[in-house]
Amino acid sequence: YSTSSRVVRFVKAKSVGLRLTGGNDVGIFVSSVQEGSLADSQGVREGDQILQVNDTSFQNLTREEAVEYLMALPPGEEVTLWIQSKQDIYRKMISSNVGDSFYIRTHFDFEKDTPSGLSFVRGDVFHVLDTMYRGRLGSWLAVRMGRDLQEQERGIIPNQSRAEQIASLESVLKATSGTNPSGARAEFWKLRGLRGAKKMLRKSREDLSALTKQGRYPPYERVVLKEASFKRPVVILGPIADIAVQKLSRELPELFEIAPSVPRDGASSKVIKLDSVRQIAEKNKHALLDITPSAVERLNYVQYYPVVVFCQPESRQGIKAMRQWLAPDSRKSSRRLYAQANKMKKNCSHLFTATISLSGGGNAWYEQIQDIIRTQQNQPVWTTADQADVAPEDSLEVLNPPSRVASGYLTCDSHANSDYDDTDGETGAFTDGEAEDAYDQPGLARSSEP
Amino acid sequence: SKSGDGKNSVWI
Repeated sequence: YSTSSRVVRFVKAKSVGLRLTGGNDVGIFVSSVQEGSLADSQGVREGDQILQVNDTSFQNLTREEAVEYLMALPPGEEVTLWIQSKQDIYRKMISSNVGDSFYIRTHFDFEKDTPSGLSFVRGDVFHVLDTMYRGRLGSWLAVRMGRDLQEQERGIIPNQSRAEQIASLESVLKATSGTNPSGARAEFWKLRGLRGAKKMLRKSREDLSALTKQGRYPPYERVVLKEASFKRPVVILGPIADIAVQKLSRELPELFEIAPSVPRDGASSKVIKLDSVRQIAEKNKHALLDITPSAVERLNYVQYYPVVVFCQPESRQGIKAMRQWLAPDSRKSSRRLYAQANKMKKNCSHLFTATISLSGGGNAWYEQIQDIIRTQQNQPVWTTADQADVAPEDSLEVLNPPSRVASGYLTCDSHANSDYDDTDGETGAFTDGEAEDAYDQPGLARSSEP
Repeated sequence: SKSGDGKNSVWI
């Protein structure tokens, strides 16, 4: 607090009689004082920074949060303001047009409803620049962040409370539609945003998927850019995933290790223990995981942030030729692999951290996968903001969930990466209508099952 | 339009 800081007290009338500017990045400032208001008579002036109101610090609030806080105070009650005159910073702030500044990751899909709006899909990251677009509550001014971490187009997105409404409506619609390709996702992200989710995790049972049954939908997650202090797990998706994983672990054993899958209790399906992923990371290697897309979401949730490379096939024939060349003994159906890849692309692309094309000849795909893993390992990751100030050397410990959670399981991919008994010549019933095929499909499991 | 001078902002 500067020497000019002071405390003012007055009874809130119908309103406080102030307009605010600034935001979490620069502080909350008074931009106007209503003439004749009690705030005016108590000496609140334009350019004053509000440090605290009653018991609430204003030092890190967004402009919207500050406004909502003051609006929610009941009229007729005394308000105590800690303020300081900061004319120089106030002028500088106005001339440089800065205010709020923070990053969010979205956890619902949004179709823009105004020309200046931005559409987005879950997983998109935005830099929020103003939580009160045009001075009113309702929309945030934001810039989309590209995969290359460069800022892209600027526009408006719903504010927190509108986002909550839209997201919960979306999840209700999806839950009741019956043709929901992302029920598991929606459920998962519902849980994902819960502030208390970690507590729930601690109370957790063995199967993380049990957690996805509860919780509230989190529309926006605060994130910061942070480098991974451990070797990120790697998930390869697409029609040659099995081959890629074998080749990486065989040819580069000092860098890659396949995470072992174990039978799930009382079931023929298989799971990967989260703890074995952690153990591989502790050996300073990338764990190679054969898991479902929804298990990828769980990995993100527990902040392992896997590198997820999708191998995009050119055609069914291309897959067939490639697999005959790379794994002549495999009996996987190229028709099925091709259909699965298409569904995965349609339903899960928000989970991919990179996509490679399989149309190139030779071993280009293999080189590309290695390049991507190397590059992404060295790039920072959008990480939950809550744990941003953890010391790097502690990160693995903290990034990893507590021990009870570490015994959690990841569902093995019963669908994308496993070997099917059916062969290319077969013409079994296989429809494209089942969008959830690309996600966990307990009904369709590994080749060991009937 | 950013927060700017806050003169377009709602009264609270």
